[in-house]
Amino acid sequence: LPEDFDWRDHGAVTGVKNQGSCGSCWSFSTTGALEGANFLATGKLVSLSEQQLVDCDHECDPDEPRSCDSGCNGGLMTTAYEYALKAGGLEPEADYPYSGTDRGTCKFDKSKIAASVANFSVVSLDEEQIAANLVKHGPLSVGINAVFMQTYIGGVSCPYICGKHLDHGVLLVGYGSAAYSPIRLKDKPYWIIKNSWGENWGEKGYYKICRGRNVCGVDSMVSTVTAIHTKPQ
Amino acid sequence: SFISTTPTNDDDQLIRQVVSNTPEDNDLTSHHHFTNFLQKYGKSYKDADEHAYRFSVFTSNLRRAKRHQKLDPSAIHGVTQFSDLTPNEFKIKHLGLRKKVTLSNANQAPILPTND
Repeated sequence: LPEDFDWRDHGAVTGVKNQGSCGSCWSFSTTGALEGANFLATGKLVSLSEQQLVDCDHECDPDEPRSCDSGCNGGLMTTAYEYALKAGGLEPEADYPYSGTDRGTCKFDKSKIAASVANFSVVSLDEEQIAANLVKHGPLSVGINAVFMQTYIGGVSCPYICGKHLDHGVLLVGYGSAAYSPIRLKDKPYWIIKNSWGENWGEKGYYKICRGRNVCGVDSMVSTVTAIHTKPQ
Repeated sequence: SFISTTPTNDDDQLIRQVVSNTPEDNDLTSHHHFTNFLQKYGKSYKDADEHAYRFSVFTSNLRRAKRHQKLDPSAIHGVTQFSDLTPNEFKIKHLGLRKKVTLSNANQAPILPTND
């Protein structure tokens, strides 16, 4: 594995988006992973539609039938992949733009599909496996406990104590081998995470969190997706 | 021996605040930060009551940012666009990952080699 890796340097990551006042982080995490997978499959980076997921994805968890993807009220990336697999794929952002509300009806047009899911899977808690899957398959969807993110401005977040309860969906796009930690007096490796709160939040929309001990549960819900190339019909 | 007169980062860590830190001072500082926050993020509230309430939430979040800074010293914590939201409002409006105990129903990714 390379010591440092960042999918932004390889053209697989779209610009930072903003979910607004809507609990749709799960849809941004899903599109981010599929945008990367589609880039690897086709060589083209296409921004994909979160609104399609918000409006049309009501997929439920087979283990918990009352737990379903529900627009601004929340969702889960793996069930969103399942939706995308069943629906045939996702439209481009340009054809189905984000509105930040879930009060609209589903306007999915199958003829405009820009990316389709070939397969998806969950990655084990092992950080080396997470890094290997990141490098091989593209950006990964991850869940995180966002308690420290409300006040985050920059640097490598490495809280002494952070809950493992996951409440936010984000996109893992890379990792770094070392960033200086003045208190701990040593260099610390970190994950690079793309968030969906706009470029004015964090480090131009990105969050750095230290690697090594599943801080804020960042290693515990990781999923990867692969895409197939689809031409508009 | 030689004593440097130039302050360094190490020196900064040894400097202790000796000016007063009374509630009045804190209140003035909070008002100053809140005014900057409103300007920076273009925020306004429907009436004076809402403004007062949001100021109280903002003050509470300033204290929270200080706590986060102590718990998370390698990051920078402070005022963000979410500083006028309670943790519950923040959760409802800007989070949204559904609770999931396990991911057992999804395929497990095959183990990849990591030594080359």
